[in-house]
Amino acid sequence: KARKICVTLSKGGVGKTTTAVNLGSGLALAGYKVLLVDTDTQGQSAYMLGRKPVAGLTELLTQELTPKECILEARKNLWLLGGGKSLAGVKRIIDRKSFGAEWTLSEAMASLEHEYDFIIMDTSPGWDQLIVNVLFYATEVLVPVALEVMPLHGLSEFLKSLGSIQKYRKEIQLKYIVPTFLDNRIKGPQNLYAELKKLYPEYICPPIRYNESLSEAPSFGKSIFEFAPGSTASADYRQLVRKVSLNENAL
Amino acid sequence: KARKICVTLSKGGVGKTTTAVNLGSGLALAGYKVLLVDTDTQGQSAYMLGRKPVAGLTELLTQELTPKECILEARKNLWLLGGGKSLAGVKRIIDRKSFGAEWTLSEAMASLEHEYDFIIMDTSPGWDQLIVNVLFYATEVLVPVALEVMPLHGLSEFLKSLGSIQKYRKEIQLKYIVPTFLDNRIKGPQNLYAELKKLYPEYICPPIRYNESLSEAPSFGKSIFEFAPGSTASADYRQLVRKVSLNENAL
Ligand SMILES: Nc1ncnc2c1ncn2[C@@H]1O[C@H](COP(=O)(O)OP(=O)(O)OP(=O)(O)O)[C@@H](O)[C@H]1O
Ligand SMILES: Nc1ncnc2c1ncn2[C@@H]1O[C@H](COP(=O)(O)OP(=O)(O)OP(=O)(O)O)[C@@H](O)[C@H]1O
Ligand SMILES: [Mg+2]
Ligand SMILES: [Mg+2]
Repeated sequence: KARKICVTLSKGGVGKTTTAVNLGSGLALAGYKVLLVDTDTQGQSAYMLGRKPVAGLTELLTQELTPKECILEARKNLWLLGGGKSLAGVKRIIDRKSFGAEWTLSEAMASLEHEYDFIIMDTSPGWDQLIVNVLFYATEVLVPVALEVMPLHGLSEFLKSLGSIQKYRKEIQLKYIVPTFLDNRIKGPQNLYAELKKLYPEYICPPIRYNESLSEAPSFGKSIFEFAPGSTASADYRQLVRKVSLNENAL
Repeated sequence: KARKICVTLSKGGVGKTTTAVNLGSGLALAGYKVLLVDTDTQGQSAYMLGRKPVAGLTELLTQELTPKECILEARKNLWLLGGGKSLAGVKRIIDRKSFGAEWTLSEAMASLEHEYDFIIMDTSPGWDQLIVNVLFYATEVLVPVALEVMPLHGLSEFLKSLGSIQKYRKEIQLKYIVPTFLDNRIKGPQNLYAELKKLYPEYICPPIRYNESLSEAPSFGKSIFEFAPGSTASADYRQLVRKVSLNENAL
């Protein structure tokens, strides 16, 4: 039975896509079958893996193509259902449904989810009908939060929004808060990390440190494990893979 | 006649709100009458100025309150039309209009824009009906772009989206590209800055350097000019105010 994990926060630029892509890549390297679903009109998950899908989530949601035609094999054990601009049109279609709009993604995914161990969803920043659809489909929420004031403000706002979804659907649960952009040279992020650990002790994961390799890897279309295997960035995401897979021996 | 400038880029966390707030604050300090309009459900413009508006853009768009009741005076010469979660409801109303949806903001703003020299619009990341409304109302586009690979990918995608709007409305023009998070200690951002200058010589503004003061100022509810008046961050935004106001003596 696939674990369905959405990587999400309304605040922009906190490392959602970087985390979805590297967590997915790491789980695949550890031997799990992973489907990475990009629900963002920016389509940056495929870009970060060096792929340019001609069809993806849009064509799955409109049913103009079969699942097999929408999913591409990005790596061994790692499949990708790409996002991109065409999702904007699908969002309008979903918005105009008079009922059941929030179940659109769940219905489209039902026939294919049994093939995977993990379904990792990357989401767009902001808050819209597609993110609501993700929260009506996923079971676990992983929130990357950059260690800065504005992202922390975004975190508390997002958790209220999540709460309003949970009134309608108890299955969606916050599970992981991943501090990102930890910089041991600056006090601010360290203080915010200490504060987060106090506020959310049961959810806090090992932090991802600031590392230029993470911002460079995308221009080579590589995961961090391919681009900088010995780096602290690789070590940090490896830790996250172990925590999420509950497998101390993963990777 | 008010200059209507939207600060926008679909990519998250590139400094849109930081730029809208500090550009608006600087123009106000220079003596111009400025209205800062926050069209983002995150409502972070008000937060960065230390204000918690009880009414704002939502109530203006639904017409449940008069403009006077929606606009608060945040500083001398600086008025604020706040954003926030309630905008999500308004977005749904706009989405369901069968015609004229993209002119909703323009209609609501028509009666009040003559009171200001500048109307600065902060926008949410992503792409939705409210951003389309902003692009059908504003005349000038200012794009902050963080000097990293993914934001640059976001810039080229955004410019294509802007082009598709321009087919319907010639009045909206790209005017400023503001490189942000320039870090003189790292090669990557410097190389990307050089690249941007080559690609867009007519739009490139003096860059905003990475500076912790910019991420700290919001927790005190202060603009950079109030929080760190002597800093390079203050100097950088001062330069932007001069460029935008076309006034070498501003501030
Ligand atoms: N730990 C890190 N160290 C250095 N750079 C990073 C790190 N994590 C992410 N980045 C870079 O920071 C930028 C933002 O990351 P990313 O695109 O993953 O965030 P996001 O939350 O998906 O953004 P959006 O809200 O636009 O979807 C990118 O340029 C990315 O390469
Ligand atoms: N030049 C800078 N130096 C250091 N920190 C900065 C700088 N500019 C912005 N920041 C910080 O970076 C983060 C992102 O900035 P900001 O919120 O303005 O971006 P945004 O594009 O409005 O994000 P969103 O896409 O979520 O609306 C914030 O924590 C902000 O305080
Ligand atoms: Mg992303
Ligand atoms: Mg913002």
